[in-house]
Amino acid sequence: MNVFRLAGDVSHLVAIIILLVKIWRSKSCAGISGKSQVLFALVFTTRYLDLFTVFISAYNTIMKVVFLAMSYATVYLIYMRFRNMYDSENDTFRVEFLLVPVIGLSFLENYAFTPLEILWTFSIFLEAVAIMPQLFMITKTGEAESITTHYLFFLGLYRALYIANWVWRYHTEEFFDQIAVVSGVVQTIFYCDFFYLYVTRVLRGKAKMILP
Amino acid sequence: SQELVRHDEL
Repeated sequence: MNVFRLAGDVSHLVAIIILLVKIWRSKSCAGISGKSQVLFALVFTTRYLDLFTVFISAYNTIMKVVFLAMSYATVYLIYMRFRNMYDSENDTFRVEFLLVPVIGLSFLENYAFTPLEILWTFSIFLEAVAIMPQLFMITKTGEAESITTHYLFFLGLYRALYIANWVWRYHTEEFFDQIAVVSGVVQTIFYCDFFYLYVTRVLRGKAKMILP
Repeated sequence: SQELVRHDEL
């Protein structure tokens, strides 16, 4: 465990908590892509099947269980509890365009052709693109509430810190995970445009982020 | 090993 990894995990946790608390407090999921949240729940489910096969540490187990529970809670709030506030008209990204290539790639490029390894690879590839329905929704409506942008900021920060973690691990442990690093870098690129807007608009005190 | 590291990262 290095400082980048820990900070990355904390950012990830903060992002998910921000979203959950926002939905709970405002009793609304307006502007939130339910599709992205379902994809994230699928990411955690397929990746953390290793909870049943290997024990790494108490930290590892607790964080995995917390991520799983919170992602399912978010999906529950959007599609069940506050479903009448769910903005389905603007959440129109076609997820099959993500799922089909991601499923195909995880069968082609993996560390071992076993169900658990294919599912692990699937989760890594899917996480790289899971935010696209949310970014698509913001582009479509042309705006995002600042709290939604804080969520996206911490999610992007988590990805950036994981890259720093891999650079650190490469130099100190000679660890290099090709699948995770390549898709992690791709994923981080999706946030760059958003980061620019976040710094130039939201951090200058705008209540909403309006796209140019 | 490399595999354990993968399962260690979240």
